[in-house]
Amino acid sequence: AWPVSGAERSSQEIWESFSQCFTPAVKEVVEFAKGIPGFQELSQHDQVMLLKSGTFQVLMVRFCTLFNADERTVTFLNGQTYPLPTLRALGMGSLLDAMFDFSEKLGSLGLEPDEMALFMAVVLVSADRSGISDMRAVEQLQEGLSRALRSLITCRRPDDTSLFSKLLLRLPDLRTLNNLHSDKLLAFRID
Amino acid sequence: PKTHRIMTLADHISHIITQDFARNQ
Repeated sequence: AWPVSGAERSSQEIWESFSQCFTPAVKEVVEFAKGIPGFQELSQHDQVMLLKSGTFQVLMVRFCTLFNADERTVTFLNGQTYPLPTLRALGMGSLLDAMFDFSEKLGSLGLEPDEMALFMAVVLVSADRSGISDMRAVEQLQEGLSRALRSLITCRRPDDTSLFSKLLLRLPDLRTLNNLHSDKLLAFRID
Repeated sequence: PKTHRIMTLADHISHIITQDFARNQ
């Protein structure tokens, strides 16, 4: 319902708007993580390490709903909608193409909001383990959350035996997205 | 004149997480 913007705004302004969207989104992932049963039982060090390595991937899952694959537009969290060519001009083409592709694949699985939330929890605790001090505790948390996701999906779709494995196949995609794009630059105006 | 702080997505994410946990200690 938002007017497609971009024409009258400079690429610098769009870039700043894109960058500023990340700050609240990251804070929301941190709050989300604290709500995951068992997450706060991890050491503070391990909580920080998992968040640092997994937040970008959780954001990729969360941002899926902002990508309209049919109309090739992206709606930022501030409500502004941009056509893909406008954003491509900012040099974010490769990241956006990868996110469109990922959001189409994940979107096709038709997850319910609670299933998506549980999947994001699994994504976070499945993130890169470098720097983790208590590996056993993180693995136990991951196993518990994966079991919960599997049983939630199985009980809702008893005859769709492939959905859970299709979901797990998205984890390497997310890791690739993270490795390819988390070094993208953001710009914050300092007045 | 307007100046800009440029940082990678990963560094920006790390910065916000470190700030959050420091504030809540």
